[in-house]
Amino acid sequence: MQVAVIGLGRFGFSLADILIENGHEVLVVDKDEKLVQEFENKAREAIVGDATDESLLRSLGPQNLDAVVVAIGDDVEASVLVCISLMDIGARYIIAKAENDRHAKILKKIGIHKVVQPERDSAKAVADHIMHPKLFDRFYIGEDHSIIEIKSPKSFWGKTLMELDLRRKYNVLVIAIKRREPMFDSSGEIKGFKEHLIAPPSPNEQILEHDVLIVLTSNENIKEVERWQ
Amino acid sequence: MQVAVIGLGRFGFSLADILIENGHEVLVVDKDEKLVQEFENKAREAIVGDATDESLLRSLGPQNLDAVVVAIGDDVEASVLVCISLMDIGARYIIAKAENDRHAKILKKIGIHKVVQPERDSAKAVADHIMHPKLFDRFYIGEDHSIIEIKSPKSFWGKTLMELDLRRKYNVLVIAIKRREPMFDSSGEIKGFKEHLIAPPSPNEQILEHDVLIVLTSNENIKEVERWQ
Ligand SMILES: Nc1ncnc2c1ncn2[C@@H]1O[C@H](COP(=O)(O)OP(=O)(O)OP(=O)(O)O)[C@@H](O)[C@H]1O
Ligand SMILES: Nc1ncnc2c1ncn2[C@@H]1O[C@H](COP(=O)(O)OP(=O)(O)OP(=O)(O)O)[C@@H](O)[C@H]1O
Repeated sequence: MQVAVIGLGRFGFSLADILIENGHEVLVVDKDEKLVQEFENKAREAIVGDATDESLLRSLGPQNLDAVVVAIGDDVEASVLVCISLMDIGARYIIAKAENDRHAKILKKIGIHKVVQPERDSAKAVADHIMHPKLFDRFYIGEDHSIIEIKSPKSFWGKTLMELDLRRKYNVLVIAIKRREPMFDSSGEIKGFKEHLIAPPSPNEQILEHDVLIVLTSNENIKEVERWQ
Repeated sequence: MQVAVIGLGRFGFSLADILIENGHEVLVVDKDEKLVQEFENKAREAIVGDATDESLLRSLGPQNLDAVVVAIGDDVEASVLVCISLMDIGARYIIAKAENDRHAKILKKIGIHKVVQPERDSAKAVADHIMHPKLFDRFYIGEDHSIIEIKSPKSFWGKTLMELDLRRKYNVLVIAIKRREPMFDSSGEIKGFKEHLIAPPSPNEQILEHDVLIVLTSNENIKEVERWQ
């Protein structure tokens, strides 16, 4: 893949790094010389300049790239101007970071393919973590369902999935079991776990103490699942 | 839940908002009066002040709260000082935002329960989206597996899961089907989809044109799944 990243703040910098680590060709642009220098030997091109300058954007050849990412935050006007110029030049796929909901609304309105709000997405994940302390992780599937990772409750230990009959009792589906075997240090304390995934679990699979269950459930049901003891 | 949010930048502000919307009690602190005023009528307490002031932190009663979130970015020293003070006072659960990997390392070392890096997490998700254009979404399960959302390839349309035999051929597990029924506008163009989830799909379930498959696969296998035509 060939990707241009415009703006090397925390988000843009990390993104360019990850793409380069995975062997993709990256062009970076920023008005801050120090940031651009970090990519001098890693990026295909590292350009110091003002991205609102249309001739600079044309020189990147956005119409030949797989994606262009506009990662300018504080200066909303610059972000929107750069996006409009890229669309005029014929960029195939534009991803832009938005500072807040108002900025996001403008970007979507002008037709940006994907708009991301890193802080808001992270705030939602942390809020979920606080509001649902028993869930190790949660992924939303469509409007009404989630896949959750939850520690196996004590009342499940030693029982098989067939005995527990969770689909009938709670209308949930155990997709996989993360079997975790505890590793002990010299004083007998658990210092970590060795994990392997059992997917799909057979109906005769017994649930063990340190197992984490990967469960598909409706969002309405989550409160019920959290009450498992 | 009772939660204190210290620092009302993009992340802290969104987090406090989401928690209040979900009916939880929130205390907010920031040195910027304008930001604190936004929460005057919504938060249980809205305090203007410097969070590195230990008497201010004590007045929040962190030992009685379910969680305290330290969302201070640019001033790494202030963030770390606030975290150390909260631990000394006896806060039960501390979540802190880190500016970069070095800041994250310090926070983990002093024993902060959860450290988040919003920009890095978002950069990883966007990099995945660019590197794997066919995947609508991807969730990592343990070290070696992922659950992915992928549009059903043309060669699957009209066939049942039994006929396709994906477990044997590709070692993947179709957990659910997001059945999307197109909605047309007056000129016959698709303007959106009505979605419902089929979980678990029966072996005789036929795959339709607009279906999105929710698939559990090993990370090694993903390249193979992306080649489905
Ligand atoms: N017109 C411009 N041309 C080129 N680079 C720009 C322009 N405007 C801003 N930048 C660069 O974009 C980067 C990110 O911008 P900014 O700091 O405003 O965003 P941010 O939202 O705080 O970033 P993050 O949250 O990712 O750290 C900065 O490195 C800045 O130098
Ligand atoms: N010592 C302090 N006491 C109270 N509030 C503080 C302190 N230091 C910083 N803040 C506040 O924390 C908030 C976030 O800080 P900052 O802007 O440094 O982080 P940020 O990483 O840019 O935030 P975000 O990425 O979430 O927008 C600001 O509103 C700032 O006023």
